[in-house]
Amino acid sequence: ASQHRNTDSFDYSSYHTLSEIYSFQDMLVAENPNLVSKIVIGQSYEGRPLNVLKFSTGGTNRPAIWIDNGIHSREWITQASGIWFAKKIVTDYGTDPTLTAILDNMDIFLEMVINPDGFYYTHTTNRLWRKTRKPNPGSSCIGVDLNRNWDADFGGPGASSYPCSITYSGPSAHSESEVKSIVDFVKSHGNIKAFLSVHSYSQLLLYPYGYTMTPAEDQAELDSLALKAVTDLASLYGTTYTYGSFFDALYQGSGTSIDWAYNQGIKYAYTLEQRDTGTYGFLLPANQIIPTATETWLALMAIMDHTYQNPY
Amino acid sequence: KKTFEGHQVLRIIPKDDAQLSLMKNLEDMNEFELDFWRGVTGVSMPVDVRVPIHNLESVKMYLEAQNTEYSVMIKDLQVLLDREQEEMKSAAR
Repeated sequence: ASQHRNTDSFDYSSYHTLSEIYSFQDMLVAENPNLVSKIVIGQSYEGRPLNVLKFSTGGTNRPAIWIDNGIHSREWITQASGIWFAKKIVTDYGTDPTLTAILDNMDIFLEMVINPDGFYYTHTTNRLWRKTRKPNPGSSCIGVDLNRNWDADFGGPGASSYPCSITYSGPSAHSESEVKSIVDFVKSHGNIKAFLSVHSYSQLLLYPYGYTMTPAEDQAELDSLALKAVTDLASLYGTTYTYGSFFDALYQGSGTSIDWAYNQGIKYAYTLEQRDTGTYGFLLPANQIIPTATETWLALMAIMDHTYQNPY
Repeated sequence: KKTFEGHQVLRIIPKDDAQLSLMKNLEDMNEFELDFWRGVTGVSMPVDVRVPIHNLESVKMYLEAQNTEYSVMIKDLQVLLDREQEEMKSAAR
């Protein structure tokens, strides 16, 4: 049981266990029944629920924004930010005109912990675990890199077919339930207009493609929006982001979530790499959770608002 | 619970294509048991890599032999992990 009584007394400036995050989600739903609901889109390999919070003010199958955190389990700042984002949405709805306008017309789906098995493992056994916890037949090495498992040039350059690699793609596209559940959800929804994946820690904002140097059809718009997003982000604490296509700004990577999303017709597909400034890496101190989440939110808001203002 | 006493995270900034190539080779070397926190991207872009204590000397010698400069980003990983655990316990209390 969580020691927190409600989401107002929840400690957003600390890292939390998976059970505490699940409790937080249930509290937020209970406190905001007309705005927040919980959807279980599937189960992880070890049987944990894949919870998605839906923020909706009504309507049927409205255009929607997808946000996910924690695909790489050791990037704790991302799951912690996801908690903060959820509270921010319910706090700002009705007071912040931009978010209010978005939510009056669109839904937001937030998956705070894409990889719950890996996250649990980082708390119990190995703080630096990145992949899932699914055994690989014929290998003593465990787990798949969920951000190489998507059907977007699956198994191509920038992913590994070696199960011991931290970028192991898995045996086939969407072989992992954590990915397949999102794929099924997004496809069945059919009206997702932005797909935002939150990572850490190299201060990047990336758009498709990762698997090819060929520019995305919407590259000019994606690039211009990325500039707006990183400018808004930097306005708070001066945190500088580099932006560009995944291929150009980072490296070639195949099988990534945003490339899959973009190829599904979701134009506004971005990966954010949250801060560190080259001191702590994956071990960002807890006192930086709120500043990091706050600045990240500005970038997310820029993209969400643009998505709302530019229907397609 | 796995611990990381003495593990260091090194920050390496390749200065030219030759050093970039060297970094890529390092990524493929399984014998050093390296964990790349920030992978190899391009010249002048930082590469952060966790090195187990038992391979620290070898890795540093390898880098120095290739005239590749590095700095120690995290001196002892377990110290940071212990601090993180203590903060979590303290917050829970």
